[in-house]
Amino acid sequence: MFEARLINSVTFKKVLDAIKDLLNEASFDCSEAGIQLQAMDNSHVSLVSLALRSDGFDKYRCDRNLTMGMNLASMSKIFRCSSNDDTVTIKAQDDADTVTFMFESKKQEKISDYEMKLMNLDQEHLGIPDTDFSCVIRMPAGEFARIVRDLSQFGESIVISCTKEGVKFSTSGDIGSANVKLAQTSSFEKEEEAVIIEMQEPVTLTFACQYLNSFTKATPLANQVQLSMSDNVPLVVEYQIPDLGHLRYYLAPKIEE
Amino acid sequence: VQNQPTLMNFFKKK
Repeated sequence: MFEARLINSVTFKKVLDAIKDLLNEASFDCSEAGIQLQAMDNSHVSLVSLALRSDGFDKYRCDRNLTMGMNLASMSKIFRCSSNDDTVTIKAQDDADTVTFMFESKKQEKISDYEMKLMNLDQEHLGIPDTDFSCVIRMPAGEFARIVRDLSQFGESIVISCTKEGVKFSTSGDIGSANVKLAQTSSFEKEEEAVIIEMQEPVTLTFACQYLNSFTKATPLANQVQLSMSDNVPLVVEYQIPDLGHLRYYLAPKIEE
Repeated sequence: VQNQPTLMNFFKKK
């Protein structure tokens, strides 16, 4: 028996919005520790890694490890039927071929349930080694989304250069070029407004705008985003989901021919 | 010219 209850359906809606650009379907691996998902996009250039800890749920029970393959568009349809502040309970029997989502309104006057067929997905998992990154940048998630959106108008790729002084986002295309520099904040009123850089070595890497834009669909989940970079390894873009877990995206850098 | 490698150029399949 698997049962996970979350007080506000909106959190799950935001997670779905953050991954359905990149993934059509995905396997949710459920264990006593929580729910995990690791999946690459169709082109195998980026990877989504989601972890929701069991202690972040209002109620969580997982008697046996279970992998639920789900179509994310179907799941989105179901979650669109819930109000943001509905409590959601996800339930499945052991070895079941369906999963049930139950939504309860705050005053309990409306209870709805939706049963969805599970899929058998043959998903490849990648072993991702722990890396000491040369640069770790923390910045407001909204600012990162804004910069990626702005620069995407001018080119297909964004060059991210990080030094101790700050981080620079650059692009160029048919109409010209664009640069956005962010300095590390020396003082800030609110922690979520800070730009903080931890640098061992300066790094410059180039990434496709298309994927960076998809990652920023996670912006509503967190105030801050963390970018981790080292030469010749994939970028990690991480959003912490408050009190519940994290959503990480990996993106292979572009390489000079 | 820049080339877009896949993640398998960096990570091994489990």
